[in-house]
Amino acid sequence: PAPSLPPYFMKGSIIQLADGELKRVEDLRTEDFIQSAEISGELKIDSSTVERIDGSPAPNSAIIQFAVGEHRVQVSVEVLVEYPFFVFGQGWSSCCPDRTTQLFELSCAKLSVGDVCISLTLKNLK
Amino acid sequence: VPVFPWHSLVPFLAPTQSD
Repeated sequence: PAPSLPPYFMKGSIIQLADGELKRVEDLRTEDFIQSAEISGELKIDSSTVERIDGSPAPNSAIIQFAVGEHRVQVSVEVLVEYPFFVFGQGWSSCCPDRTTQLFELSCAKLSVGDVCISLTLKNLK
Repeated sequence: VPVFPWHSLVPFLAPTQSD
């Protein structure tokens, strides 16, 4: 069977923010993630800039290289092309927005080099 | 109806803390 995305990216999925508020996945905003991370205490929002997007040998997959955080640490992840990332100030974006919309009904922009995505790290890992 | 925590939707791109 083909790999698929987790169910919470389906349009209409109910997401609980750190303050307990419930929102639909398609209604989430940049501030929701930032405020939730502030409340959580354990999680920190990082800015991860898309540096490269390459094809992958795996079907329907891409390899995205990010520069993560203030130190711009290079991190590569292999994802399905329909996997949505949340871009600061823009919202959900994927390598293949048509496919994301087709599979999940989630409105998506095209993820491009230079986009700054929300990612998480743990606080105080040292 | 399932409710999912907000942090499920955001990838952990933690720089490796292997030091």
